[in-house]
Amino acid sequence: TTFLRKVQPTQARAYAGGGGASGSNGSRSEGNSFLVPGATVATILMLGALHARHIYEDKKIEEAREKGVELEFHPDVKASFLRLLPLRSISRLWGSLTSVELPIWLRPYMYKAWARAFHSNLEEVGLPLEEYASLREFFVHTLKEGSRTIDSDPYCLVSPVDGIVLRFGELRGTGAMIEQVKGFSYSASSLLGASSFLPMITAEYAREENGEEENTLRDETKRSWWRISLASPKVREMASPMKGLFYCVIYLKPGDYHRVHSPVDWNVLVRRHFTGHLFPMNERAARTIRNLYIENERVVLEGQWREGFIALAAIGATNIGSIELYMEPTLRTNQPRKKLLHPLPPDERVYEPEGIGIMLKKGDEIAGFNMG
Amino acid sequence: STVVLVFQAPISKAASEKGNSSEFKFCVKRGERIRMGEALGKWHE
Repeated sequence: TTFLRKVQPTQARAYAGGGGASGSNGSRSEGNSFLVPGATVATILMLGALHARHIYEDKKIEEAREKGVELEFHPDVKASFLRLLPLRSISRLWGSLTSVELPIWLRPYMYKAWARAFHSNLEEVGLPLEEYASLREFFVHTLKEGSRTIDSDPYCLVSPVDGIVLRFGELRGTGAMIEQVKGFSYSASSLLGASSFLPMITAEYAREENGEEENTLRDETKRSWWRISLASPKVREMASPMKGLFYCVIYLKPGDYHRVHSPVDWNVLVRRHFTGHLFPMNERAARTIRNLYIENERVVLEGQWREGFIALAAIGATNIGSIELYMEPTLRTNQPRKKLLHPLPPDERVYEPEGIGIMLKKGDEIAGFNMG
Repeated sequence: STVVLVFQAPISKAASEKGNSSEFKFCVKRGERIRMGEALGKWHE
């Protein structure tokens, strides 16, 4: 970047100078114009390679879907090999490369190439392309006013992101298993954390289903205030209509808008940050890497909405490794790991004020996925 | 990157007893593209 800054004024002087010196200056500036920073070349090459792979994989998945074939879990050597790679370091390197400030003249070309490769819609980008200094900045762009309409139906829950709906359904029984792909599932409590309120709810739900009597108040003295905040409405609502527990998994492709919005009006009571691997998150990875969703680094927000419990987990990947929480700008994700062998417990933060947490409205921006 | 939502929503008691609960209904299909702000699921009082 420093080099480019030096080159451009030199070029400008060369063109402005003209006269007898124009011959020698002209040839020097012509030579300089071919000097593109290494990072940019690497990025362009990577875009080409990713685009080719993207087209190939999309075609294969589309063909499988047309034939009615459901993806099945099938671990392979490539997935095992991924575990040996320093994916977190690669992710941070990728983040550094894409943070390189691009010359203004190059920005539109670069972002148009990205949009072409990953099917992004440039018409809805919030600012003129020249104003995004780096690919990383462009990647997490805002939207133009009015390019999304938030469904205002009070009895509806909206999508927090742009993406592809991979899985959805109802969690039944005490296991509360979410299907990764056909033949392999993971538990919702592993995804959200052992201290999540979710297991208690599922247990209650299971007991309610069986019509058994229960005493949910007996352990309340041992619970923290936010657990009580979540539990109390449940206790109060024993006679009211029953509640089921549902889930939805949405995958964001690289070309998608990468900010996360609030799906409903809710109070965020607690945040959990799990450090972990940064495996790729595409459909191939989902059917070859065991426990993909609970091994990757993620940020979980848990709280309460009018119908009870709600949690949102934002899961990182190799290329999009860090998650930025707008309500907590000091949170840093995708940092070098201190302990490689033993997984660390999640870093948990309870939001103040007690019992209320942070109130969000449907459609409010919550978080952004950053490159690297 | 991926986002997973886990949430409680109303179900009808009668339907639940039959093992096929759902006051809340998803209005999406698997593999479908969805945009931020579009309805994922709806229910009625």
